[in-house]
Amino acid sequence: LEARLEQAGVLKKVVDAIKDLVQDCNFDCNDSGIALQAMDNSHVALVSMLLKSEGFSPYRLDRNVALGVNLTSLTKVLRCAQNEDILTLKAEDAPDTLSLVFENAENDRISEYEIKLMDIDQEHLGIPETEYAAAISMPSAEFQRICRDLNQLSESVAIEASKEGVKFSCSGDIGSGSVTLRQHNNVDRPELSTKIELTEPVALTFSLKYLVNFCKASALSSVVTLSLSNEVPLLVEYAMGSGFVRFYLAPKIGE
Amino acid sequence: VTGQGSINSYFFKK
Repeated sequence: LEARLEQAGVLKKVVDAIKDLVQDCNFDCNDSGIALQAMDNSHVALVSMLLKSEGFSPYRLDRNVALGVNLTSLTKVLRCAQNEDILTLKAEDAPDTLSLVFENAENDRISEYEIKLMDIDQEHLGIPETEYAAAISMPSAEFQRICRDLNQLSESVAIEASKEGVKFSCSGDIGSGSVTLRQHNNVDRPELSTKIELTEPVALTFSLKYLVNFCKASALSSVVTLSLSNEVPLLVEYAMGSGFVRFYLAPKIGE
Repeated sequence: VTGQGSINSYFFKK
């Protein structure tokens, strides 16, 4: 594998977004790019990430390879890169190590690091194609604020989507709270719009601890999309220019 | 709210 990324910051943000949810995981390298799928330890959430091969220049791969990486170790090495550095990932066919090279734009500094890889026997889950009953896109910063605010009052949030809007509500020992967003279109700054596509009303309850954790991906995209259907996991998606980070969260049950 | 579902019960093993 040899994959060169113009901005090391992209990988830094991706790893920052998922490192508190999963510790050890395989980066699966194939023709479509570098992908990752992992569940958290408690098997409540699943993260799915893809950095498409088009996002790298060049992207060269002789045969598919799974790079078993400890994300804490990778974070330590990525801290040694500037966001604007050019990052090149290199690995042999049956690798023991992953090589990371950081070069500044002026091309007068080259940093070379290696991290040890591990064998990770990870089960891959098939995610069924789902026609979601509701898809809500909104500013990622706003979603982050709502999750953090409500998490002060409660450990779970009810998300209700209807044609009137989307309502996030919670109640806890000290009281209760809710935030309702109505659809609106910001013509000048579309990333600040809230869009609600609805085929039928949805009401589900989720753990806020996980949602707050997902919001660490907010640096990746100014827009987040929430996709919901009754009785299936919530999909929280951060799209990047050439890839995505998706989080799936199992709903609370037995209300 | 009484319980937390697990993600494996929604997605199938490959």
